[in-house]
Amino acid sequence: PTRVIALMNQKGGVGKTTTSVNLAAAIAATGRKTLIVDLDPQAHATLHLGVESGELSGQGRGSAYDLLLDPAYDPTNALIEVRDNLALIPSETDMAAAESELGSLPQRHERLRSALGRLESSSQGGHEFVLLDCPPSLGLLTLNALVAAREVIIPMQAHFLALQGVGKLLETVQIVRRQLNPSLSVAGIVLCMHDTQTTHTREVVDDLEGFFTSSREQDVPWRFARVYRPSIRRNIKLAECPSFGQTIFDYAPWAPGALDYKKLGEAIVREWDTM
Amino acid sequence: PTRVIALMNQKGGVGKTTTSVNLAAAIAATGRKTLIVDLDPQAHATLHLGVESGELSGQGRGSAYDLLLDPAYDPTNALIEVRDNLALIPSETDMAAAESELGSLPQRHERLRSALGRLESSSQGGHEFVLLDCPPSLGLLTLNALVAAREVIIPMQAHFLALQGVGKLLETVQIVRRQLNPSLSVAGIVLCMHDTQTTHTREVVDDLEGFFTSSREQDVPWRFARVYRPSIRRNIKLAECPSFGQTIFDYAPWAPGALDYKKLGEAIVREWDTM
Ligand SMILES: Nc1ncnc2c1ncn2[C@@H]1O[C@H](COP(=O)(O)OP(=O)(O)OP(=O)(O)O)[C@@H](O)[C@H]1O
Ligand SMILES: Nc1ncnc2c1ncn2[C@@H]1O[C@H](COP(=O)(O)OP(=O)(O)OP(=O)(O)O)[C@@H](O)[C@H]1O
Ligand SMILES: [Mg+2]
Ligand SMILES: [Mg+2]
Repeated sequence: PTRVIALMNQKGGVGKTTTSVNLAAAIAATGRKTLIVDLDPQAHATLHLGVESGELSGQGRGSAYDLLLDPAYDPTNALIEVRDNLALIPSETDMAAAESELGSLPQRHERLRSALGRLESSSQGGHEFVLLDCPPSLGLLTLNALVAAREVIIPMQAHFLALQGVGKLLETVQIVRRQLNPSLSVAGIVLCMHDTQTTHTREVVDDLEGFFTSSREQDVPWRFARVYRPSIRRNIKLAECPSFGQTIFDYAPWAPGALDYKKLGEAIVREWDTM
Repeated sequence: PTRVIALMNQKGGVGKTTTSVNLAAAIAATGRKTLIVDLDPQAHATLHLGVESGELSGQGRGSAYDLLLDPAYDPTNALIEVRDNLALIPSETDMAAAESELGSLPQRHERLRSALGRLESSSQGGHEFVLLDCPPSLGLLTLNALVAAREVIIPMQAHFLALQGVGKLLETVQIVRRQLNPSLSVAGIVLCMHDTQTTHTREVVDDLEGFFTSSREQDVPWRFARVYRPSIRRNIKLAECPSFGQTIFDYAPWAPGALDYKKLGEAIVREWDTM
């Protein structure tokens, strides 16, 4: 079985890509076969891993865009082995057109799920963890992720203004669970760019944890959600390494950012082994 | 004359609202009559200033949404005096529908410009500075801001991944200047959540300044753009005060965040006085 996780938050700049890439790398480093799918036309996860999204078609390689557009596309043609145990399905800027091109076609929400199914039953499948890096929106690309995933992890900052978007996000997960993907649940929140020193962030974390605790008895997709530990501390190295096409483990394996994502990766794997 | 500035960046979470509110407050504190218009359906600037966007219609008050929807709306009905010398035209969540409601109506890009014109010629006009807080997108709300404004200020972080969005932003300004608003220019960049200690941010700043310098002889809207000083340092107080409906000057007037925005406000006013 595969743990398929959508890293989702409609707010921008909250740490989705930084988490998708470095958490996937941390999980791969524990020896588990991992796939990351870049679903953002900005192609930041692709860039972060050192892949030139503009050169893919010239090399006859595919992208997430091909998987969405062509229900019969061979997903192994979009697969790139980027590190030991870590594969990537890259994005490209043309994917910005996917939303309008898929328009109101039937099954437009299921293209990714079906492509991942074809991949996993191929000889290049067998991934134990699949992480889906979502764009900052609740549109068709994110919906494809929510239909393909079994769990949602929400990267966010423990700030007052960041709390304002969470309601709408959970409401979207609820709608998708009811209408398109009954097995979807919210696994939890990863706090990014976290400032451990201040009372403000502690209050926001208490708020979030209190909300999840009070949802435990309800039939909601976040009833077993938690705030993951460790939080990911602010660490400039995490903002530097994308410019070299490197993960934090390539770039600065002893930096606080590496230690935090390493521990988070181990927690996600341990949790999966007991599920 | 009025300095009308759009605080614009299609990327999310870069400091648009924090800058709109605290820069407007800093300018107001120098004694200049200032207006801030909240153009984001998230209504964060409105929240930041302690105004309940959900209660407006109950009080017979208007919002930016009314100005966009009704070309004859009395803009003074949407004006709230929030501090000395500082007025707000608030937002409301229903404004998310504006894009589809204005659809392809003629003059749909000019609703805000025309409303601000009516406001300034009314008895409640006379604002010397107007700051427009944009949503994280290049859609109709942001276009209304770009048509109403004479200048664009781009809040952003000095990070590699943040650089990736700047090209598209400038391209949009260029298109609007050619087709809709020939007097539009890019005044510059405000660096937010700035980490002064690291070489990475210095390199990104050098990149940006080098780009502007090399554009000085070209007929482009950013030919006289600069990176504003001071940069706004990361300061948790800036993330706390929105939860109390306060500006940084209400909340922590001696905090680094207050000092930085105060200096930036003075720089923007001084610059205007010499223009
Ligand atoms: N823990 C951290 N410490 C320092 N910088 C960070 C950290 N996490 C992310 N960043 C930086 O913050 C910025 C936003 O992060 P990121 O791109 O991961 O967010 P995102 O949610 O994927 O954004 P988008 O909505 O544009 O896809 C980037 O410049 C990134 O390098
Ligand atoms: N200098 C700073 N120091 C610390 N926190 C900051 C600073 N500037 C902004 N923040 C916080 O960072 C988050 C994003 O800032 P802000 O809401 O101003 O960005 P934005 O570009 O308006 O976002 P959006 O795209 O959602 O409108 C908020 O939680 C805000 O309180
Ligand atoms: Mg991203
Ligand atoms: Mg904002």
